[in-house]
Order: sequence, then structure tokens, then C-alpha cells
Amino acid sequence: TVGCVVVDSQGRCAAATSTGGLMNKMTGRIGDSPLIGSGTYACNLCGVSCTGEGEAIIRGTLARDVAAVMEYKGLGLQEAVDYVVRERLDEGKAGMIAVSNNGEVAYGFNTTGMFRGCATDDGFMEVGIWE
Amino acid sequence: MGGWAIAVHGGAGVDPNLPTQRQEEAKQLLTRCLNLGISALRSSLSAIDVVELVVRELESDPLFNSGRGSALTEKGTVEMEASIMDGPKRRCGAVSGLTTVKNPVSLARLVMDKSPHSYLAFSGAEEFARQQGVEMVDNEYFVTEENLGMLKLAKEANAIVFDYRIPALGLETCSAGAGAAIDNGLQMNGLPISIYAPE
Repeated sequence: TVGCVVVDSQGRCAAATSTGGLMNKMTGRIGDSPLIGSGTYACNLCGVSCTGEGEAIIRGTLARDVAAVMEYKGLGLQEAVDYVVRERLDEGKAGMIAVSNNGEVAYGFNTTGMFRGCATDDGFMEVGIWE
Repeated sequence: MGGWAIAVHGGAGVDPNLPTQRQEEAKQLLTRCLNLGISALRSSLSAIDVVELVVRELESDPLFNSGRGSALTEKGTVEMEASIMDGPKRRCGAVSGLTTVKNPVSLARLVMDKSPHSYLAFSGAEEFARQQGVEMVDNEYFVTEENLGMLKLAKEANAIVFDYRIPALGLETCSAGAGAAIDNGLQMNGLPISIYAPE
């Protein structure tokens, strides 16, 4: 699974996710990536793209939950990502990337590593795999 | 209002024994995609255009599980899915079950922009792709030798390949490849963990 989240200089957020799914999956299986609110979500507040064990991401409506805890609990972006990864996955394993409308970027995962990269307007740039 | 920001991912759950050279390849691809997105943002492309541009790049490279290099079904074929969402008006588009569309994320964008729906799947999505004139290729284009090997491993382990939570035991792990999770009684979705194996 691959994904990208962006907030542009006008504060507009967007998210996109694309995948081949799971190796050896049944034909016809649909995972979280195409499900708006689970694998992908964007609103005025943030943009989120998830990856990992699709069935757990779907049950946890993971991407929408980041926006929801920001909206209703007033959490910041990284707090919201950490909260959702910690509280919404049960025994599931997943990761996510997110941006907020004020130019923040965040990620979180409870799997063995996640291929990710992030950059911001002020020159910050990071590419990583492990914790 | 802050400035722009961008993040990309290539999947969660990495083989703990992934060879260093493969790790470097992955970092180079992620860096290339970040730079592609950064120059687009500096050229004032909108967020929705940038996410589509970057995910297309990731789909075209066989390294990660999407587009070319997608995971294989139990039949050894590729069925891809993608979605895209634009924050300001929460417009969205999604596709599933694609077998011949070269860049699924761009079809998802067309579903959002050019169809009255938000989600098209399987034959309907392929028909829409033909109407919209997007690039279409044979399913073989998406299949890689490495993934055929991983499918063989997954079948031997009788596993649905997921991610690395428990370092593979017994089966040698191939680069970014599969291995069978040991059965330690852990449940996932009410099923024994052993049916899930590292991706």
C-alpha cells in the first residue's frame, strides 16, 4: 500500500491511497484503502492515509477518527495520530501519515516499521523505515 | 496559517531482516517522491493535484505494493484499489477490483471529478476507465517475479500475507517478502494469528 497526504500553502488538505491489497487474498476482497473514512480521509482540518491490516483499519474507521478526535477532543495532529493508533486498533496492526491545515505533518504505526517520508515548508525533511 | 507540508508512505509492516540494499532503494524512492511533491507545491499546484501526482509515481515503481508490483490474489492475478479525497469540500473518489488500469489513483480522481458517484468497482470501474480514456495495460504488467515468489511462500504457509509483526520463523524471508507468523495463540479478528503472515 502507498499513500500521500498534502496541505498546500492555502491550507487545503488532501489524501490519496493506492494498493494491491494482501498477498494470497481471495479474489473480490476489498480492503481499507478505497474506503473513505477508513484508509483515506481529508477535510478542512487534516488529511490522513492509512496502511496495514485492512480489516482492523476498517473496523476502527481509522482515518476519520484522526479528524474526529481533533474536532471533538481538540487534540493536535500528532496527539490525534498517537491516540488513534493506540486506542482504535484492538489487536490490529497499522500505520498512518497525516497533515493538518496549519502545516503540521505526523505519522504513527504499531507494526514492525513503516516506509515513510515527510517534509514541511520550513525545510524539514525526513525519510525513515524503523522506529 | 502554516506553510505547505507533505508526507508519503510505502506501507506498514516491514521484514525485520530486510536487506540494507532494499532499505536504501525504498528510501531513495520515498525521497524521489517527496521531492516531486515539494517542487509541485512550490509551483503552487493544489493539494489534490499533488497527492495524485505523487501516488502515481509510487504506483509506477514496482518497489511497493501498488500498481506495478501489487500483491497477488490467490489466483496469481492483480486486483488493485485506490481512493482520493479533497479536504475543502470533502469530495472523494474510490475504485476497487481494477485489473488493467495503469494508475488506479487517477481513475479514483476521475470518479470524483467526472462521475456522479464516489466509488466504482470491478467491471463498472473498468468500463468507466475505457470511457475516460485512461491508460490501460495487460494484467501481466503489474505482476513481478518477486511477488510470484512471495505468493508461493504465502501458499506454502497457507497464509494471507499481511505485515511483519512476528519475525518470520522457518521460512527464509525474501526482501520485503513473506514469511509465516508463528502461531502463538494470539487472535486477530477472532482468527488465529497464524493465518496472517508478514508482508
